[in-house]
Amino acid sequence: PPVAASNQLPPYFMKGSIIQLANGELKRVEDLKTEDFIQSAEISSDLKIDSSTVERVEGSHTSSFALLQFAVGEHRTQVSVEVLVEHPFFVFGKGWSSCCPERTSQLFGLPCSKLSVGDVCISLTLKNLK
Amino acid sequence: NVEPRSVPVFPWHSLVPFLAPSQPD
Repeated sequence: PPVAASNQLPPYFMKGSIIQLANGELKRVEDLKTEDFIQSAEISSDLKIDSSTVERVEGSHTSSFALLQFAVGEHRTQVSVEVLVEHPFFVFGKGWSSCCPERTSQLFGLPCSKLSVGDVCISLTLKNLK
Repeated sequence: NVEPRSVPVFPWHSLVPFLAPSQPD
């Protein structure tokens, strides 16, 4: 399979990438926990965490992309995004997950679970967004 | 002399998507 698509994902998903939390602590991307995101958002002056529930996953074995539909925030706003199948999302209590965890592990070395309908992903919004 | 290579450090929020659309008032 072509690997060119991997170039479209940012480098910080590569296993071993160093991530700085809001309190200054450094962690490897594969070691991040749900609490790291929650605590960083609490410290942040302009960002807050939203819960985004996966409602639909559309993809195929022949496509590099998947269409994900989320219900975002307390209003459960419907948001659809097209992503590379290897794009990881952080799921509450579950960790890194993607539509094709085998591909994510192969390309980035990042241990991943299968992203499924019902999973609640961490997403961000602006605190001052009215 | 071998200069030490700097290791990139990424902020935590780069890993998290912004999914919330603008909320109407």
